[in-house]
Amino acid sequence: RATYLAPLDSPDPPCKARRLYINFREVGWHNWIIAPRGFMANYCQGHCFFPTATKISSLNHAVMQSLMHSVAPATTPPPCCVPVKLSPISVLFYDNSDNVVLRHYEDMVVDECGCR
Amino acid sequence: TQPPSGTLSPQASALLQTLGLSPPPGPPPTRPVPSVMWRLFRRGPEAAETQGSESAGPEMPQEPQPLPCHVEELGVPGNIVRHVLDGGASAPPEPALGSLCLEKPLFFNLSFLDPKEQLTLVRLELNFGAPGNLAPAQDWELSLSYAQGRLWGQPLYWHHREVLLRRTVPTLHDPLYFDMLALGRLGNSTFPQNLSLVLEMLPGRDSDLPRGLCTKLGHSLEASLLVVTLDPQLCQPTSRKR
Repeated sequence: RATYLAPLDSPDPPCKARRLYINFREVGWHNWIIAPRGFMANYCQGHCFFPTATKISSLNHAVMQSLMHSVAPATTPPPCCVPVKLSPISVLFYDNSDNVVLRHYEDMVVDECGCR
Repeated sequence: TQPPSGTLSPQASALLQTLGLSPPPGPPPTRPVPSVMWRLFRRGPEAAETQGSESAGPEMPQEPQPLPCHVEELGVPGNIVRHVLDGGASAPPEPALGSLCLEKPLFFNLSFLDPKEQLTLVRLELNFGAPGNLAPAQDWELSLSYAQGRLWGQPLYWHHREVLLRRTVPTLHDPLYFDMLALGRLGNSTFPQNLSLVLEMLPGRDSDLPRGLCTKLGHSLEASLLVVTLDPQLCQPTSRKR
């Protein structure tokens, strides 16, 4: 039986999606990217300690790893907090041949995070 | 970011290459964005400006997604759409002879296509703009030829010239569209990286059009290609089951 649960004083909040806006002006691409001006890409951050890993989208392996981490933290790291569900966006831009290009990109927006 | 010299750092180049982006090296482009490209963008998988802005968490509302890697408006598979202008647009139309009203070479540089991209649509658009509205509402005989081996200094003389289509069009008031992949000569072979075409037009009836009108038509003609390709590497299955 695991007696060691999530540390109450953990500096990391549980694994979840955080807001991240990719601003094309800030990265200097605004002169040739027509649209969008940016997009909400988000990112994953937080701990995957036991029992957090059981409450969000996690692989069975990650649940067991989090359990093992709770009893042997020195030898077993916790699972990683990563994107598990993403969605696409399209980008309209000029290329170096003066064409207007619309390109579809998969996996650009983090919709959901989980432990892996 | 781009250094002042206009050259990209190796890291920036690698990043752009990964995303399949090749930004213009010079000042910001001023070419207007064609309405079809705006329309396709707005019908894309998201309204990107607002996507994910409601909340960043597992409670995000799910909206119905369009078919992946499919350009719904054009009815073809694809994940890259390019609008390519006629490279010879600045050249004045050649003075036509006889009953011909217009004879104009069209050049399209498609060398940017990556070998791994599969062509699914090459649509030629001919738009005669405002002067087209001045043209008499009558039938026009239009022919499009594929040309190879242009003779130096002779814009309308070629080693090889082959008629791809002849068509009667009822009016020039609306844009004309031609599916180039449906034309046997181009659709059945590797599509040329440099596409040279010759457009010929003559009035369908025995009308004595003033030469000035033909010249106006030639100057107002805007030819472009809408090229749709499918890059399978950009189109992965959304979920994998073991």
